[in-house]
Amino acid sequence: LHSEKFLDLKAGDLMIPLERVAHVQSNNSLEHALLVLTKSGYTAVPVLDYHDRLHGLISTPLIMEAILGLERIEFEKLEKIRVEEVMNKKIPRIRPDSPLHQYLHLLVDHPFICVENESGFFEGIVTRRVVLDLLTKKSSF
Amino acid sequence: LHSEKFLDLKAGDLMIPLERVAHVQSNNSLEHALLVLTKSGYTAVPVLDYHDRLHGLISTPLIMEAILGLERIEFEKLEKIRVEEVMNKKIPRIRPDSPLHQYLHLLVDHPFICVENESGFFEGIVTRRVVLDLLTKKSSF
Ligand SMILES: Nc1ncnc2c1ncn2[C@@H]1O[C@@H]2COP(=O)(O)O[C@H]3[C@@H](O)[C@H](n4cnc5c(N)ncnc54)O[C@@H]3COP(=O)(O)O[C@H]2[C@H]1O
Ligand SMILES: Nc1ncnc2c1ncn2[C@@H]1O[C@@H]2COP(=O)(O)O[C@H]3[C@@H](O)[C@H](n4cnc5c(N)ncnc54)O[C@@H]3COP(=O)(O)O[C@H]2[C@H]1O
Repeated sequence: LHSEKFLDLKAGDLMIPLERVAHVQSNNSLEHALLVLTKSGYTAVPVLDYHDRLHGLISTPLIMEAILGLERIEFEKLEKIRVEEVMNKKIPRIRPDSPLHQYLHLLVDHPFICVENESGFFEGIVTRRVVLDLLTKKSSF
Repeated sequence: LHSEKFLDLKAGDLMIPLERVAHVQSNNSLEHALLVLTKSGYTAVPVLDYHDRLHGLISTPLIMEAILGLERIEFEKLEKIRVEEVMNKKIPRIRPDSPLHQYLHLLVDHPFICVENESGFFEGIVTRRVVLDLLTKKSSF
């Protein structure tokens, strides 16, 4: 079943590269972020700066939670709050040469993992879908 | 590695049971659905009727897409649209006795799969997390 090879696969080989990753800038408004999420159809995306450095992730749950008032969802607040005030900064990062056996456990709690190179620049994301797809092909005998 | 046993695991043994699954009713407003999603922290949940029959799933992307106007997101429409008008009705269903090797491929495209018994009643959901957790434990030698 080549299980050793499956678990040796490098993040750089499995990732969706930067140019295909929807993302927002840390200084964007939540209104802009919600539009990006709505148009891309994703529920969470990475937050970068203008130098392609990774700052965190923003999701619809985080945005909605930030504008949930006592009586209703306060949508007028969206344009007044910035992504960096609400984003999740505590996210794991892996290197392009990290083998799957080192980061598989991260996919248990995170739908995607960000790949960052040694110079600190964002390179792409490894998603649950890609790993499950490999697992499915590997287990169909 | 007991791979045969891993792939034989039944949906009923892996699922989060109904009583622990956040869900909405098909005749709820999108406003109510968005509140349920925001408070539960989930980005998508099953849609049931009062007899615990499964009708589809509702997600924040589907809700936002439904109120996205030409100029802005039209939040005032949330209370006027019902879940059943917007939900995704084309969702796979598996039986409680379905073995993992039969539905693993479904998790490639779906973050969770609904479990429905022979009488047509919703019993729970099998999530990607549960399967990835098992895979991680199985592959740590
Ligand atoms: N436009 C689309 N076309 C086909 N399938 C779609 C899709 N949008 C969502 N899905 C399906 O829904 C799953 C959950 O998407 P979600 O946006 O919540 O969660 C996504 C999203 O937060 C992020 N993600 C995936 N691709 C991305 C991209 N190109 N740019 C930015 N973020 C991405 O990684 C998470 C996990 O993605 P994963 O592929 O494992 O799992 C995806 C995929 O199986
Ligand atoms: N309150 C929480 N506590 C701990 N971790 C949390 C969490 N909320 C989300 N997560 C993490 O984020 C992943 C994606 O959640 P999401 O809500 O987009 O996507 C979820 C959601 O749409 C649905 N789901 C999971 N548990 C549910 C429940 N109890 N009721 C209703 N829907 C549920 O199944 C999808 C996949 O769930 P999965 O567990 O594989 O993957 C979850 C889990 O790893």
